Amino acid sequence: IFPGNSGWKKRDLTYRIVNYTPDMPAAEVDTAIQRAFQVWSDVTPLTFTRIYDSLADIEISFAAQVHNDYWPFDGPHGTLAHAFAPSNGIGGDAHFDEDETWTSGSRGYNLFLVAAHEFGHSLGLFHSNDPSALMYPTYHFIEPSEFHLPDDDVRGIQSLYGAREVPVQPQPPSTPSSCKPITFDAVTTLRGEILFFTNKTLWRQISPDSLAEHHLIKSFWPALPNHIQAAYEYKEKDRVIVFKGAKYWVINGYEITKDSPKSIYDLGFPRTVRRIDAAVHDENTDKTYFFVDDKFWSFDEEKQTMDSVTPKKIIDVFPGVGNRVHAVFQNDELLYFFDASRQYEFSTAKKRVTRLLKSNSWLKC
Amino acid sequence: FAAETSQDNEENAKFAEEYLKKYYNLKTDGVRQSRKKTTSQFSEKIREMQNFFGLEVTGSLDSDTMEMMQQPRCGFVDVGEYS
Repeated sequence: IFPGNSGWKKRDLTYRIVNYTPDMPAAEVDTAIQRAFQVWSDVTPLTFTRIYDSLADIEISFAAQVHNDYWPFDGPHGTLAHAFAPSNGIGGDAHFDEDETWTSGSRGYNLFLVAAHEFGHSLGLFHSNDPSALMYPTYHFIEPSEFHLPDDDVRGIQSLYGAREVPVQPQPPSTPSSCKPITFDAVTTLRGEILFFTNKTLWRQISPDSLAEHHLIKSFWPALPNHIQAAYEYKEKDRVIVFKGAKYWVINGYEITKDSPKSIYDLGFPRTVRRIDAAVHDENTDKTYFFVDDKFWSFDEEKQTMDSVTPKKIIDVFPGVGNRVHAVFQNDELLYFFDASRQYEFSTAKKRVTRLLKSNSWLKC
Repeated sequence: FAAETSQDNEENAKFAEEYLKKYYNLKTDGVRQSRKKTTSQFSEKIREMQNFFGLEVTGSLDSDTMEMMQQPRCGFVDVGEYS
């Protein structure tokens, strides 16, 4: 947080969208801004009301190069946006560089993600040096539907405004049917079982012909975070490694090791990598593959080092599984890649996709 | 950094100087300072940036540091006073 700036004294703030970018339909800008404020109102007593005709606490505008403040923008890329700490006048305002390409998706800079970060400044947060944090200075695309405010940011904003008195009503814990279309966060084997992670729960397939059990992740491993992002089993050492953000936890047998979590940078990732999308140890090649955006790294478990020939493009080595991998695991020498709702059975021997399946096919669907 | 730098090192140094001025309050307020002083301030600010991002703190413009500087980012400072 800003030294000497304890944030807004009031809890009910107003915002005004002063102008629009031509890159996106106005309705999509409205939605991105509204959802970006919701990221913060979900975890604090703050409320954000949009006004149209008078000065708001938080004025939102798109501008290029020099624009009525001391921080001119710099053209495409580089600086994407900036915002000002809580105070009167320009305080709280957020400016977005019109020379960037703004989007609701991943081609260009996702307005929801950048706005959520900038509104952190508007509310009194400084930058974080936790690579998993929203308030980390550099941009990193995350599917907005998968976005969850990281713990570091929750702690920061609640140190200013406290927690939300009336907790956001969690959806009634309806046990989702295992047969609805499902997007897995991560999939791994574990001593002959298969675990499918999604949000705060996991589906446990104990044997090929048993029905999958549904559990809360924390009922198995209280120390593991929810919304994990990747996991793989390394049978040689009877361990499963679970990833979230720039950290990983090692599960030996069924116990999380005392020295967990560790930093992914210890494995040899560059600092520009801030999360792992999927991971699998391939028994055929005895290599562990880490999938990040449209690339993958190959890791040698014996030497505990990254293979220097990577990173490589996913499509160059695993053609047909798409540009981005959500989850992956191995079964009977075949790799099973998951994207949003599909599953690709891939043969590393034949170097091609051998079957296209529904993502929940293992859950007897 | 050595004066006799190749063209792209010169450009990297210029890019880095702009970056450090924006986000790490590097002061080059136009007053001619001794090269020695400028260089040490420059290296000091690089160390500060490398420390913030968890890079190896070398004080010099290595490739990891340049790669991090080239990441699209927020225009807010990372450390130092905020006015």
